[in-house]
Amino acid sequence: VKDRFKKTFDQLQRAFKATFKEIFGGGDAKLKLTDPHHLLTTGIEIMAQPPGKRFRSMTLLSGGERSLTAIALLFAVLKLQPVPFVILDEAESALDPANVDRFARYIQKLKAQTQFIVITHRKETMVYADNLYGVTMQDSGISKVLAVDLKKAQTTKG
Amino acid sequence: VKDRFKKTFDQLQRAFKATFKEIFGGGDAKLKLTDPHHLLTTGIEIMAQPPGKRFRSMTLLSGGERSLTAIALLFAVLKLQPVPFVILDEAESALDPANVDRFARYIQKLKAQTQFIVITHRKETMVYADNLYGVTMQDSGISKVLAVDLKKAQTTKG
Amino acid sequence: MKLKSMQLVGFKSFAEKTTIDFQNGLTAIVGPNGSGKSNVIEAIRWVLGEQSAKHLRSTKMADVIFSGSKNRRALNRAEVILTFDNSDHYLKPDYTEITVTRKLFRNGDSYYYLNQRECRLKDINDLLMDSGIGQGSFSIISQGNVEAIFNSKPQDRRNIVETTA
Amino acid sequence: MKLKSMQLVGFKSFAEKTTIDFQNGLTAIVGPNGSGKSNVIEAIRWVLGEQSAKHLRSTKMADVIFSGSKNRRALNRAEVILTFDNSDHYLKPDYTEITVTRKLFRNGDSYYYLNQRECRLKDINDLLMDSGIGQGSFSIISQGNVEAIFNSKPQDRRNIVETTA
Ligand SMILES: Nc1ncnc2c1ncn2[C@@H]1O[C@H](COP(=O)(O)OP(=O)(O)OP(=O)(O)O)[C@@H](O)[C@H]1O
Ligand SMILES: Nc1ncnc2c1ncn2[C@@H]1O[C@H](COP(=O)(O)OP(=O)(O)OP(=O)(O)O)[C@@H](O)[C@H]1O
Ligand SMILES: [Mg+2]
Ligand SMILES: [Mg+2]
Repeated sequence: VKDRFKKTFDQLQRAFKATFKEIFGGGDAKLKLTDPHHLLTTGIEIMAQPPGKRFRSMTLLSGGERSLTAIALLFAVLKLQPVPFVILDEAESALDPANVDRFARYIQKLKAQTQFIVITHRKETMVYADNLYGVTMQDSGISKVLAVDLKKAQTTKG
Repeated sequence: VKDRFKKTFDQLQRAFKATFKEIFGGGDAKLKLTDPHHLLTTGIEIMAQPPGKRFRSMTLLSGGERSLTAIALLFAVLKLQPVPFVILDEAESALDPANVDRFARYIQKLKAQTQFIVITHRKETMVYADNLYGVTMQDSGISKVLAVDLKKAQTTKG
Repeated sequence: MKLKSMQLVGFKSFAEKTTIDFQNGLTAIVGPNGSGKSNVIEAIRWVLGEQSAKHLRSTKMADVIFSGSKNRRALNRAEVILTFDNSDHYLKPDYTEITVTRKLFRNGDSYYYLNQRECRLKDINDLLMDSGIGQGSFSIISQGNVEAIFNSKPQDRRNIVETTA
Repeated sequence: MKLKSMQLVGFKSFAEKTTIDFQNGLTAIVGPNGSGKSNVIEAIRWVLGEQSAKHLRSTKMADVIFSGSKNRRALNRAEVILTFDNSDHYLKPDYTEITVTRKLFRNGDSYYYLNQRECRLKDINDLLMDSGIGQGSFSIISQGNVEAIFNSKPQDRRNIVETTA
């Protein structure tokens, strides 16, 4: 069990470094065991260094940097243990437009193997959608869902 | 002291009802004392009913509804005790575009008496700005601030 | 394994029977604040066996039953049906299509169904174990929870490695 | 009373002396993630006397001093100067312009100045008391803190009424 934990930890550490560099376009990241001599009880420390910056306490990261780092870690977990579908509810709310685009383009790479369902308010995510559902609630307090035909919407834009 | 607490509470309650209805374009809201017979120790309950809906537990509100309700309460506090400046750091990150506009238009009403400084990623807020500062950080990890001349930017749009 | 479709009625703001078909690739769900988008996600969490009302922004499980609006009275039950395309047999049962149903009445009566046959919560959990979409998995990230991994203590983060191992 | 201008050097990512002039109306501060926007807001909080490193996303106060980047070594001190236009005499001192300065060295030496004359933290707090912009006021809402009022307990919310009373 200890060996499997260490083996998985090392794999996750490598995957996280890779997804972080790809999603940030540079920089570095690592996972550290708080107590490497006690694998059954050790905690896990996350360290992130956005491009051009130094490693410093995670608390000093900006709101957008924290979100993007957490997303990179999630995608690393998915690399190790692929799941059939992933559902994200407004995961990009703290990202600036350029980073929303990086996030959405990363999903593009994974969506052939994984169904992605994303709730979003951000145009930069919507433009990559293959399917679009609109949820509305007239004054009646009752929700309705409409499927939006993207091909039709795109042809009217001309 | 007890009387002043009750008097201020009632004023805040009235102001909150008004700012909520204005910012949501309807609905209702109230503040309730958890222990009206013990004004020195009572807590305060917040209740919000967006337009067309019923009063229900605050936990069931959506992310955007919670943000907008908190903003309405903040603006109610400002009504009672005007301050010379207000600084908001990405307060609208959970709001949909229509609600960002309502939020920004509400600020428009207050800005004659109060200096507003708002950090934002949202275009719907930026379009109401009288002054614009851009913060950048080249790869050097050092922040720089540039004042953007809005009149110039607007004339080039023509 | 893919999500094929879902149907919900009486679940939170979905008073009327609503069907959503899932397709391949990236599906975006959009709409105004408070329209019901997160409620759809919670319906999926709920039908997959979520036992904690807190994870559904509720104080008690009955909170997920439609409790009325300006023009409609409260309903008596919530029901969600989730259909999987299992033609690659990613899930163990020898079906190419698997349907999971959960139903809750206001009086507390609670039912689970697997391919329309009543079953126990345990059967749902057994079905999803090792699928990566059961309880404790990372396949559903709720609103505001993206950064949860940073706010948790180093000790609590062990489960990222333990569930993946 | 209005904010007139601020100057910061060595504060977090602002290694170089930076001046920001404030104007009337609505000022929007924009820029990419991690560029330093929230750091500007924290500089204002800090110079107004913030004593809790936690409220500045820091573990210890020295964290607010520029700690180096790829091409620049760490600095030894952080300094922020905030200038108010007090021509309406909203603040008690009989000046039409009031400057508040805070300086912190890595060895822990810490200084406050009011109109360039050294003073104690107490003098800053006395200046801002009843102005609505001192400690515990609602004039600065930090990133992610909008909903703080809902996550606090009903008992803790008393201060909304007590500070306004
Ligand atoms: N049991 C219930 N019965 C009826 N309506 C409910 C019930 N529970 C929650 N609601 C309503 O559902 C709404 C919240 O929906 P939801 O959280 O899905 O919105 P959303 O589309 O995700 O919005 P946002 O973009 O702000 O996150 C609330 O307005 C709430 O009143
Ligand atoms: N003491 C310090 N020395 C140098 N850089 C620092 C220091 N403290 C914080 N930083 C850097 O400041 C950056 C965060 O800046 P800030 O939080 O102001 O960003 P932001 O513009 O608000 O971004 P967002 O839009 O994501 O909220 C981090 O990348 C961090 O590395
Ligand atoms: Mg939502
Ligand atoms: Mg910020």
